[in-house]
Amino acid sequence: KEKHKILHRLLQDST
Amino acid sequence: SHLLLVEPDKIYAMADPTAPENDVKVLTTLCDLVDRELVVIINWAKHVPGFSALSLGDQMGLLQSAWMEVLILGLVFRSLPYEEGLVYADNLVLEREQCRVVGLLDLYCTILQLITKYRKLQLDKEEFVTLKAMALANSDSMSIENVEAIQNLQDLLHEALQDYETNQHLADPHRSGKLLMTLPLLRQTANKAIQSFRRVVTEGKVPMHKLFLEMLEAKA
Repeated sequence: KEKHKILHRLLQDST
Repeated sequence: SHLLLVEPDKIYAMADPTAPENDVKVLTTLCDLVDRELVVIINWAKHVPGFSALSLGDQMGLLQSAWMEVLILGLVFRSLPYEEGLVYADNLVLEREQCRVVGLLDLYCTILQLITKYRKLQLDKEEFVTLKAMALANSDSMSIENVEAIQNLQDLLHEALQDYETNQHLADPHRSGKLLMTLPLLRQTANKAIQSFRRVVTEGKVPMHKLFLEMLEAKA
């Protein structure tokens, strides 16, 4: 998940 | 009807007005557009029924495998009404010659084959949104934790397509099969697109945004 941090962040972003 | 409602708004290319008109400018504009479209696709996926209930790992797995198929299906659908050319955005239509100049002729030809197929079928918007969700759910990611949940998602979408075809395209009982049989070409085209954009990265002439690079790497 470290390697794919932008995707990870965008999926967690609720907006 | 839910998929129609969550269909994202159009996005537009934002070319740098000060950059010289050449192949690098076209590719830079294209790669910037793809990077922004990726954000749109990730947010769209969250609204596909059942997707947000999956584990974060499975959501990532599906998107990492399917993003280019989703992107290409959108491109193909936008291009259907046009005689020639790929409608990356309303203000970024690339015709054969431009694709050749920027080194994407091979990709152009494959995408055109897909466009021809869907044009013959007269793919409508309901079918487009359902196929797009199916491409996401059917991405054959190698890193799926909850196989059953993904299967449920696939079944749900398949049912929606069958329901729609039974009600709207009664005259052709094979229509849903015809649509599903386009998915191998979509995958093949997406793989070719990934290779093409990796080549663009390797050549190093075009600045690439971080999310686009991350997703290209994830497909390795």
